[in-house]
Amino acid sequence: MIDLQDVTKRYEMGTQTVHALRGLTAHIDTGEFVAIMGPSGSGKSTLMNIIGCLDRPTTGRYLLDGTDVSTMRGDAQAAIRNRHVGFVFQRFNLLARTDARHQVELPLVYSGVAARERRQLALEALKAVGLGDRADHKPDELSGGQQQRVAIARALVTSPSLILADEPTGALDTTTGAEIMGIFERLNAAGITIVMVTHEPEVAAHAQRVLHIRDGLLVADDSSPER
Amino acid sequence: MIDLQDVTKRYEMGTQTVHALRGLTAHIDTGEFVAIMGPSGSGKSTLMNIIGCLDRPTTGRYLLDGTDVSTMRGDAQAAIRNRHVGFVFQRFNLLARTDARHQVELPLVYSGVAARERRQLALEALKAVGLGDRADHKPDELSGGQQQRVAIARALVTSPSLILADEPTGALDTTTGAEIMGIFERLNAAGITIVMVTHEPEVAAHAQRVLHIRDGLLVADDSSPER
Ligand SMILES: Nc1ncnc2c1ncn2[C@@H]1O[C@H](COP(=O)(O)OP(=O)(O)OP(=O)(O)O)[C@@H](O)[C@H]1O
Ligand SMILES: Nc1ncnc2c1ncn2[C@@H]1O[C@H](COP(=O)(O)OP(=O)(O)OP(=O)(O)O)[C@@H](O)[C@H]1O
Ligand SMILES: [Mg+2]
Ligand SMILES: [Mg+2]
Repeated sequence: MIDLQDVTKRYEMGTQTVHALRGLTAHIDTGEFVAIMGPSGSGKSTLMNIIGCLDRPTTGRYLLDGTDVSTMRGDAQAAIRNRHVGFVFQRFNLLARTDARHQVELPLVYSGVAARERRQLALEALKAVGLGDRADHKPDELSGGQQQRVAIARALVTSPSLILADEPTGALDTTTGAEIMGIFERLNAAGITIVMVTHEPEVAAHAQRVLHIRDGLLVADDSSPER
Repeated sequence: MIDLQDVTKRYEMGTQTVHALRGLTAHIDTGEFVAIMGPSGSGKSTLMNIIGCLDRPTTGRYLLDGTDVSTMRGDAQAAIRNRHVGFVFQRFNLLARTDARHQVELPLVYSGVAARERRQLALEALKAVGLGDRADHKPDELSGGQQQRVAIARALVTSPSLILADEPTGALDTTTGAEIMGIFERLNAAGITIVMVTHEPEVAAHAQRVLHIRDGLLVADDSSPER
């Protein structure tokens, strides 16, 4: 499903160049549950943005379900993204003045879902992450972990076939994090592909495979049989 | 140094009231290294904001070094904060268009430090958190963990006597997180008081004492001798 071929990403900053990805090749099949680990600044979020069609490689190719998206136009990329991908951003990326229910409804608005059904799906998604009683709270009326859970509910509400989650339990206590992992495992068992960045080994243990990134390169691909 | 007496915090939200803190009493001495743990939404950040004079209790008292700050005016609170407290916010709270060096210089600007000395102190603080080569990067040119480290450097640059850190390693891989904990331990050994929220037991293990919060109440105060 996800086919990255010698992908690089450079940022030109006046006098210096930052090489965020230095030639990464990886293949992820439909239905896999993959974790990505690596040091701070090693290129994990950059890689996630490319996989999620939010950014393009500088060189190399990225095929999503056989289609070369690395050279696609922005609107074509957006269409693919809205229909198939649920993205949990590392910094949550919520709208500042919008309450939880409307944040979660947003992907359904883009998909043209009617208001009554949107509201029901959004409230169900919020209940699933333990926020049924916070639907009318805006981000500054929510704790850090509650904001993260709103972002997770938003990523799930369209029933995407691919979930990209960048540190989905970073702001959550161990118990709440385990509940979110339970949701991901259930979705993966139903056939949904999950790619998840985490720095916590206990969270990565829920995946079947771990890609280790360091300095923009893939340094290990670990599918230990006990997973 | 920190004396909280039956502190409550309520948020009135039209039809319902959220009881974020329900009567919390705790004493922290100068020079202690205390961790605060608890489920998502249990009141940890609310408590940290009150300790850091960014917010006031609804009822109860808060004495900082013997002074009742719970009824102080905003400008008096700000003066105390700027002189004595370094705050690492859960959501980092960086300025959107400002590069790392100027973010870290900001508390020194408020303290009236001259430009040349500000630059030097800011660059030293960035080096200490491993970001010496990222001084000219703006937040959207930094990884999540790098943004968090800029926030940490900013909290340390005025050599405060009290550090309040809300999930200071939340966005950091294990190795980088351990380096930050090394910095905190060194500062604490030099007499600085540290209060730190974390949901990771390995991070809490660096503190001498753990306050456990649940539903706005203190449910355990743990100073196990092996710490
Ligand atoms: N401005 C506000 N208005 C209404 N409710 C609020 C407001 N700020 C916080 N809350 C609520 O108060 C409770 C405590 O929030 P707080 O941010 O202190 O939790 P926390 O322990 O830091 O959680 P986390 O681990 O998720 O960061 C939460 O249930 C939250 O929804
Ligand atoms: N827009 C940009 N301009 C310049 N450099 C950038 C930009 N975005 C990211 N970088 C740099 O690229 C490198 C990789 O960043 P990335 O966000 O992918 O790291 P990461 O592995 O997600 O880190 P973390 O674990 O801290 O979130 C970092 O060194 C960062 O400073
Ligand atoms: Mg990242
Ligand atoms: Mg919090």
